[in-house]
Amino acid sequence: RSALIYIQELKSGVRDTQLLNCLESLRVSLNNNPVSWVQNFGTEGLATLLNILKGLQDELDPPSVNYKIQHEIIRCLKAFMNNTYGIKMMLDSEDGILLLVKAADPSVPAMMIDAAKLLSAICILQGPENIHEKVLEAVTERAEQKDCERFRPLLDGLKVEQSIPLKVACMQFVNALIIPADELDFRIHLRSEFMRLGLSRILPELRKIGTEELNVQLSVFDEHAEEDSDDL
Amino acid sequence: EGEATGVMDSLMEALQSGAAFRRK
Repeated sequence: RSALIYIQELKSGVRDTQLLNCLESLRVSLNNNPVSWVQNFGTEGLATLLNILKGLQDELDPPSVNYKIQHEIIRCLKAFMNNTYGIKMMLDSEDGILLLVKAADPSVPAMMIDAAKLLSAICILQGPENIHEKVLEAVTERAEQKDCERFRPLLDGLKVEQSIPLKVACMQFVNALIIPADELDFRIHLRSEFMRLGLSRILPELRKIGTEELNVQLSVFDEHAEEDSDDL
Repeated sequence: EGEATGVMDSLMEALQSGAAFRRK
């Protein structure tokens, strides 16, 4: 199927299992075709995906297939963004980052893992503009919509009852939100905001788990906190 | 076609290993 056929199918209003099947097939195509194929899918394809994601996120009392579809769109976005063209298109989109932040929802742990990893990668992108701040702004905007503290969803993803892969993804996102900040004062401010919100109580629990992937993120957190504290 | 692919994969790998956070 060509990129254009996918766009037509996505725009045709297919729903539920048919939509899920279409997205699964699209993800394979985005992953396995050359970048020229992704470029053909282009801004129109991206806008269509984001539009569907937005509609699903806004649905009240959604059926469980809704979350499967949302998750599959996140996977498609990752495949779309696996090249510099796709990243640029996503960053240029009006609400792409905000929609990813909304998808980082601890009540849908599998989707949150992928969304948080994608957002972490966006935070560390090198670019002329400060992309890390854009992510932080989207996190703040989402919190204002939900009327909660901006890092609450991340702290909820780190709670005792959550899976280890989710904890790793959240701890990675915590690091990706703090470390790329240019100013020492700002990094210290962000770190203390996390700590005040409950990270200081959660960290000892996370250290007890002892898996390699989690330990990497905990060491990164500790080392940077120590360096910043020394610099201060 | 001169366009790099695997950009996200590389970034995610660097995040997972901690390499992305090493001071330059």
